[in-house]
Amino acid sequence: SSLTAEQQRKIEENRQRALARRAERLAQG
Amino acid sequence: MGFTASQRQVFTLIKSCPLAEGISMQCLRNSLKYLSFYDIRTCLQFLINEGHIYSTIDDCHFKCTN
Repeated sequence: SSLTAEQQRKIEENRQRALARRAERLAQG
Repeated sequence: MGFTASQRQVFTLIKSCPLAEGISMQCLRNSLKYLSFYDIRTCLQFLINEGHIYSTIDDCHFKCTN
């Protein structure tokens, strides 16, 4: 399925937020 | 990664989905019939909180971060 530019932007934004959360959790041990 | 069996199964399914929008909640439910809707939601919430997965086009589609 093809995604709109807005959907792709939203997915990337959510991915970056999740990566930051993962890094935060790892830092907390 | 310290997952329970259910969390690992949910994570593995999400990770294996090749779709750009990720796997849908409906697909997870169809593939994990032995887990209740509540159990799946609980696993998803844990994986989101830990940054292992994220929602994509809406709150019912998910992809993993790695």
